[in-house]
Amino acid sequence: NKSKKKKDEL
Amino acid sequence: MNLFRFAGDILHLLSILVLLLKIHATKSCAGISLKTQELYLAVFITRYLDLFWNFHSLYNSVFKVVYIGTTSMIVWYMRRHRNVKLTYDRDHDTFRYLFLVAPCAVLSLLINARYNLFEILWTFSIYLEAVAILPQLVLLQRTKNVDNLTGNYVFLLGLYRAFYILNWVYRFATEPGYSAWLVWISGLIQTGLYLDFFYYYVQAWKQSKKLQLPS
Repeated sequence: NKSKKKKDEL
Repeated sequence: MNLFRFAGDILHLLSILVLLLKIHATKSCAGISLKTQELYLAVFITRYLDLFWNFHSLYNSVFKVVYIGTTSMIVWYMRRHRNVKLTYDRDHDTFRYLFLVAPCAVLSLLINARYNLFEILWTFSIYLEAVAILPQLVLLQRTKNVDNLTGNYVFLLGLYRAFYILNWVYRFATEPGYSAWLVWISGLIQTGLYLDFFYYYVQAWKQSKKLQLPS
């Protein structure tokens, strides 16, 4: 899931 | 998670703690921009709205709560604490919120990954974080003689951003399919804003002199 991945940073 | 990312997060936390401790210990917020602190609070709240339903890791959740909590405390000190609020440099901290918030809001409506409320708020927070330091940098320039803790605060913040760039380079090289253009470009702009400050900070450090910014 691309959008989930980009939100793994703070 | 890699070491660059971890170092970035720790430096970010450290920068906030340095500021909070300075305010708490000296009961003074001289030289600190309330505008920047409130913009950061807006950044954290709009970005971490997903705290309750988008669980990623305990690490992330703890940092999100700590960032919102500590920045709220700084804003509380500057606005409400009976001694601290008297030291706030209101006359020099005159940067207009609207100059930063409005363009970021428009840009997040125009350029985002998906058109829904939370995605747009998240994108807005990315854009706003990139420029939220500007009122602080302007205030530093006006104050001329920058005290050590304020200088260290801005330096640590800039260092945090530099480590995030290293983290992206590392991730790009090691994670197949990893890309995040929106975050990268905003991050590069954000880090770029610190370059001028970094130059004077390092000069002052090398000559072991007090940090002074040219007007």
